[in-house]
Parts: sequence; structure tokens; C-alpha cells
Amino acid sequence: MFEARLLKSGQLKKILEAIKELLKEATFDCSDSGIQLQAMDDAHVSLVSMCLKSTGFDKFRCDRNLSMGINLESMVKIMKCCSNDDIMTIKAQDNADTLTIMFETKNQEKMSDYEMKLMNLDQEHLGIPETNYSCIIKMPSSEFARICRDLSQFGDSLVIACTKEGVKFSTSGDIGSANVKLSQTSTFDKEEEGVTIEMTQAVCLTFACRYLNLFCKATPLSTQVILSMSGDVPLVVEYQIEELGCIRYYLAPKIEE
Amino acid sequence: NMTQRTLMSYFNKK
Repeated sequence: MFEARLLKSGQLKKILEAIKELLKEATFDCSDSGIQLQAMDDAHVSLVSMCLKSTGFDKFRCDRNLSMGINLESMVKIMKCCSNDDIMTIKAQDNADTLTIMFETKNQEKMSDYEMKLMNLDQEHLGIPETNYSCIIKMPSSEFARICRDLSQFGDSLVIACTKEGVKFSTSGDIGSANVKLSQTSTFDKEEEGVTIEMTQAVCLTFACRYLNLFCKATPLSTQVILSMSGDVPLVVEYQIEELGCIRYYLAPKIEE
Repeated sequence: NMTQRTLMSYFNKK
């Protein structure tokens, strides 16, 4: 028996918005520690790794490990039927081929339930090596989204160059070039408003704007984003979901031929 | 000209 109760269904709505354009379907691996998801986009260029801790749920019960293959488009349809502050419960029997999703309003005057068919998906899990990244940049997630959106008007690729002085985002294309440079914030009122850089070695890598913009769909989940980079390894873009867990996106760089 | 790498170049299948 698997059962998880979340006090704000809006959190799961935002999570689905953050992954549905990269992944058509995904396996949700449930265990007593929580729910995990790891899946690559069709082109195998990016990977989504999500972890929701059991302790982040109002109630969480998972008697046996369960892998649920979910069509994300179907789940988005179901999630459209609830309000953000509805309480939701997801439930499945062991070896079930359906998942039940229930919504209740806070005053319990409206209850609804939906049953969704589960799928058998070929799981292709990748082993991601522990990496000590050369540069770890923490910045407001809205600022990162803004930069990706603005600069993708000019070119398909975004160069991210991180040095002690700051981080520079650059692109160029038919109409010209664009650069945005952020310095470490010296004073800020709230931690999430600042830009901080931990660096052991300068790094400069190039990434596809299209994927970066898709990762930015996670912006509503977190006020901060963490970018981790090392020379010639995939970029990690991480959004922490308050009390519940995190979503990490990995993106392979573009390299000079 | 830039080439897009895939994740398979970096991560192994489990």
C-alpha cells in the first residue's frame, strides 16, 4: 500500500509544470524515504532528477517499494481539476495498475477523486558520479530565468563564464551579441536576493538556451537557483522545494568541434 | 561550430 498526503496540491502542480515539457512520461519510484524520479529527455541531452522526502508530506506510507510509470500529460490534466490550496492524497495498492488521486477543500465540503492508469516504462537510470564542482553560483531564480529568456532572443547557445569577479552570461547571433554580468552581492537584506559564488577554478561552458529555458519552468518552486559547473561536465541547475525536496536538472555542454 | 554532447558521454547506465 502506498499513500501520500500533501497539504498544498499546488506544490505538485508546480513540479509537473517544471518537468512536463522535458518529459512526456516518467517513473515515480516510491519507497519509505519518499518519491524519486530520474529521467532524460528524448534527445538524452538533459536529465531531471527529483527527490521528494517522505517527511515533507503530511502523511506518507509506503509498505513496499513501488515504481509507478506516469504519463505526465494525463497527470497535468488531473492536477488542473484542483485548487492550489486543496489537500491532495495519492494512493496505490501494491502491484496496482492505477493510481488514485484525491482532492479535498480545506473545509472538506468538496471531495473529488480521479483514477489514472499507470504505464510500464523502460527505466534507464544513469549513475551520476559525485563531483566536486569548480564553481557553485547561487542566485535569485527569477534573475536566472530573466537572463535565459532575454539572451535566448539573440542566439541558440549561452556561454556561462564564472570567475572570482562574478558570472558572465553571453550569447551571439545574426543580429549581434549580448552579455549580462553579475557580481557577487556585497550586501543583501535577504539571502535569497543575493548572488554568491564559491569558486576553486574559473569555468567557461556553453549550453543550449532551449534547455535552460525549460529548466526555468521550475522558477515558481524556489526563490533561489544553484548552478554547479566544472570544466567539460554537465551543468547542474538545482531548485530546492521548501521542506519537500529538490529538482535538479543536468545539461550536457556544447563543445567546439 | 559547436556540437551538443549527450549525457551518455559523462554518465554511465546503471
